Amino acid sequence: MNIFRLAGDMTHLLSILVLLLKIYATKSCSGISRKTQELYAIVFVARYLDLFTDFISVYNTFMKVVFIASSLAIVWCMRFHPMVRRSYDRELDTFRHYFLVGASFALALILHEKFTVQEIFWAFSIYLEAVAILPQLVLLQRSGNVDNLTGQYIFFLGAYRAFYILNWIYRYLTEPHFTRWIACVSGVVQTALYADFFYYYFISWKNNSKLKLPA
Amino acid sequence: KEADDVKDEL
Repeated sequence: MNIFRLAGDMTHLLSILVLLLKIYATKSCSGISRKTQELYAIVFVARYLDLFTDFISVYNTFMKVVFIASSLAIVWCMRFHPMVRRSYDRELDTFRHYFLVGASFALALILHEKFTVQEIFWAFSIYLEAVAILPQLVLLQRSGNVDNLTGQYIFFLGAYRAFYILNWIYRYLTEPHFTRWIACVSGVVQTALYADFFYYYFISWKNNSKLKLPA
Repeated sequence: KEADDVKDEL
């Protein structure tokens, strides 16, 4: 474990806590893409298949359980909680996210570290996570105004993978045989997808104005 | 499983 990876995990956890706060405090999920949340649930289930077979550390197991449980709870809330589901922007959240699932799985069948079920599902979860934010960014473009908690949620979600990139650079420099090309290239693509959001987020923060994404 | 197969990152 290094400081970059710890910062990344804590930022990722923070993004989930901010989203849970928004949904719990406002009893609303307006501005949140359910499709992106469903993709994240698939990402965590597919990535943590080793939850019961490989014990790394208490921290590792604890965080995996938190990520799986929170992503499933958020999807459940957005689908079945009477108050929350009413505020879902169904007509704005129209990205065909199943294409992302199919494409990521197809890519994982071609590009993986080992041709085993666990490795293919791991690569699939890495590719899917890189594009999982797309329905959310599309929804933001359509809904125009972004409430503070949603903006902070997306900011922390984007920042966490940027910390992971620093982690991979650090590990590459300090650990002789460390290579995680699939995760690293995918992580760079994932972070790049947030580039314009980060730009408008920074502008709104600098001008102390409401975050607006150009339609 | 070999050591390097185990994914120690989240």
